[in-house]
Amino acid sequence: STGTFDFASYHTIEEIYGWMEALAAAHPGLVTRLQIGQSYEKRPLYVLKFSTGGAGRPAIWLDTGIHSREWITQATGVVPSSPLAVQIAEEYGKDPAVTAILDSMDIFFEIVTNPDGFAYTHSTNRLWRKTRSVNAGSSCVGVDPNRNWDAGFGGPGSSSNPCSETYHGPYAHSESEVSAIADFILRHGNVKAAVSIHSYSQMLMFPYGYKAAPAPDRRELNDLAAEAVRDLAAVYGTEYTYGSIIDTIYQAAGTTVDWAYDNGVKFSYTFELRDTGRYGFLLPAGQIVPTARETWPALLDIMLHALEHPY
Amino acid sequence: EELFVGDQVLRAVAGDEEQLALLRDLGEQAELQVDFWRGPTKPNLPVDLRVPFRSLQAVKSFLEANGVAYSVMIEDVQELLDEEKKTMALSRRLER
Repeated sequence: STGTFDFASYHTIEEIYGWMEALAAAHPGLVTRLQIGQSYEKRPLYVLKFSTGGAGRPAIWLDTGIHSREWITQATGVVPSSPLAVQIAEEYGKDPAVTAILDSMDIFFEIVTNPDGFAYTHSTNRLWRKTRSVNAGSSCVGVDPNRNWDAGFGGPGSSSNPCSETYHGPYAHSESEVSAIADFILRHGNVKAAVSIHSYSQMLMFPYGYKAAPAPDRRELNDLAAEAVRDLAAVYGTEYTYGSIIDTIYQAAGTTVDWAYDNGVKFSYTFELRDTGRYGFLLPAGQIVPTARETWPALLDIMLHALEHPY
Repeated sequence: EELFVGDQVLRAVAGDEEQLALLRDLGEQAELQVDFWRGPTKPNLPVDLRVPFRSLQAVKSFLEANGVAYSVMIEDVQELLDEEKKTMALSRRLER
């Protein structure tokens, strides 16, 4: 049972991995814990698969915690009572939207996308952001896994300095945490939506980040983002901005969602979860459940749209 | 374990491109070890920077000297982290 897990608290990687196993055990036939690779320090990269069966189904990809210090994102991934993983598992057969999605599509959810960084934030440096790979010729460790994707790799908005927090790495997909996802999505071949969850500037963004040109699907992506942030705000009044990454926040090369979009995943988004203007990404644990609860309807909008607009 | 006693997170707002460039320069000064939580992107958008205790005076003086408006978002990062750790420990005891 997952009943003893305190969702209003932050947890270590061992606790989260144990919880993932328990969730799968509690929902046999619906939830599976898959390993898609391993991190630089050989930790397993686990993905929760939500599926009601059938081969070759279209799928939705979700990830949290690619920047390890943004604990609110991993926590949002495991919170119940509306969000996200538990909600998906427990609302199947009850909630019409969740049921409709899972009757036709699979959902893959990587909750601890940067496990080495996450473990390091618990043991040594709470504010660690990058991976933990050693950089040849430098005493500085780690690569920004959200600048390491093969989408405008090495361009503006990423750094070639290994000591920078936005170091793009020696080459695209040099980080096993990144290549595992890229390989998985490409091998799957039928991923229709991808949402990468970050913290903390209250934004919902879509491609592009590495270039100023509008995405070919800009209008549809923009309209869907507007709907999603409206539904998010309806929960607690949290106001999000939305738009392309480059217009909304800054030019950033080598990001997850640009890579996904360039590789055929039309509904590609990145969230920046809530910021009260007081804590940054160090949100007190009391805000985990509200954050997750308000994120859920927006996420559901994106997933439903992907279901109802096949391509 | 690395501690962040006395480190502050400042929220600065650059009024124009010139002030934005100054904030970027701040990040380039390796000895200050400024950690941008929200980077300098556009004028009038907040820029959040964690400043180690030992660099606080220099960074604040720099901002003031250049007329960059700022406020203190987090007074002491370590206090927040200690509170976080306490909450986690309490939660673990409750689970048992």
